[in-house]
Amino acid sequence: DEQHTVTAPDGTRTVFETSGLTQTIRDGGSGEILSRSRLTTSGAEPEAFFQSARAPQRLPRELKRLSDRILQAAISLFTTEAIRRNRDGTAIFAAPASEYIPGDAFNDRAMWVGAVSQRELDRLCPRNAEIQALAKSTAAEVRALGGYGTEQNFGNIVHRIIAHKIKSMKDPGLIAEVSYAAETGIGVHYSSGQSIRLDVLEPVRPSTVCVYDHKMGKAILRAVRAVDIITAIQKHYPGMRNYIMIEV
Amino acid sequence: STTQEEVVTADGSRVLSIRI
Repeated sequence: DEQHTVTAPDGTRTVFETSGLTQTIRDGGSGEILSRSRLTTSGAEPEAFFQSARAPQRLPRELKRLSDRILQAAISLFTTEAIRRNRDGTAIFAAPASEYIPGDAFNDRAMWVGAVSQRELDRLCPRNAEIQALAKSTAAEVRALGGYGTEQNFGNIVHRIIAHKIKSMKDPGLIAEVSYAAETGIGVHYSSGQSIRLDVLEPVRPSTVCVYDHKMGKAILRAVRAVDIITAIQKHYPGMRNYIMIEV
Repeated sequence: STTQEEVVTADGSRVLSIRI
C-alpha cells in the first residue's frame, strides 16, 4: 500500500514497505530484508522472513550500527508522518523499549512506523478528544481576553490554565504538570533542572500511558524530544504495553 | 491511483513516499 524510502544525510537508504498492518524494512542498496513486523494490539511484533543461509553472519558491532541506522530512518519517517496534517490518521512509532535507549543491546528488531485511525486512538487514549477540546477552548479564551503580551507568554498562560482546569477536576485518570527525572523516571518537583516536564498524562490501566504535549503556533514536537519523553515515561511506568505520545 | 511525495526532515534526511 505504501513505500517510504528514507535517505540519510550520508546517502544510505532504508526502505519501509507497508501492506495492511505488516511493515517490511529493507536495505535500500541491496534490497535485503532487515526486519518484518506486524502491528498488533500488543505493539509491533516480529514476523518471520526468508534469510539466505549463505548470508554472512554479522558481528555485534555491525548489528548495532545497522540497528542505529534503522532507528534513525524510522524516526525520520515518523517525523514526516507526524507533520502531514492533512491526512486522516495519527502518526505512530512503535518499537521495543531497548530501541529507544542509546547504547543498549540490539535484540529484537520489531519496529513499525505509520498512521493509526482516530478510532484506534480513541480506543487506546479515550480522553484524547476531551484534551484536544480543552486546549482549543482555553487557547480561544486567552486569545479573546488579550493582554498576554508575547506569543511565548500566551503559550505559558494557556499551559497554566489547562493544567489548573485538569487539576480542579480531581480526576485520577488525568495528571497535569508533573516532572520526571530523565535518567530514572522518578517524580521530581515540577520544572526542576534535568527533568522531563510533562503537560498532561492519561494512564489507561493496565497497559497504556498516553502523554499529551501542548504546542502553540508553529512549534512542533521533535521526534528526538518525543523519544526522551517516552523514555522517562517508560521508567516511571515500567511494564506497560503502549506508550503513546500525542501532540496537541 | 498512485501518489508520490518527497519531504526533507529537520535532520537532513529525505523521505520519498509512494502510496498505491
